[in-house]
Amino acid sequence: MPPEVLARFLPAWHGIGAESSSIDRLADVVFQLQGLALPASVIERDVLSARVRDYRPRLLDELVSMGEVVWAGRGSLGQQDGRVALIHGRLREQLARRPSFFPELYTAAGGGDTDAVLDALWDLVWAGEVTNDTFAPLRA
Amino acid sequence: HPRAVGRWSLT
Repeated sequence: MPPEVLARFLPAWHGIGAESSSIDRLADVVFQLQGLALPASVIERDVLSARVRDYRPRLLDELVSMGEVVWAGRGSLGQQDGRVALIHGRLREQLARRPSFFPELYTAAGGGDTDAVLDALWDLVWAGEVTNDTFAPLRA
Repeated sequence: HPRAVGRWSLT
């Protein structure tokens, strides 16, 4: 893809300057970025506020308190900051209902990009929260 | 990531 085409495509794909300000819009943004480690100081100030109109911290608090979104640390950055990844809670909700094969998890996560769902699943694996009834995923 | 194997569950 030529650089100028990519430069036009990326902001639109990320919904930079989106008109929507709802909590559903925020959930979509988190789903798109889930598993990505970002400095905690940057997530709300630069990333979410550019993608959700009239972003307010209360919106994210609401999603976290509902269990829709989970945050996980990804290492410190000096004494005042650290990297954090937002993870959509739908995988956890599904696994809390019953052990599941991947297609069921993918559906529960809302579909979309398979790699994004896999990244989130493996975040949970490496966090020690999720396991598999075979050793095969680790061997592969 | 391998995915088509086994069943996933909470630890």
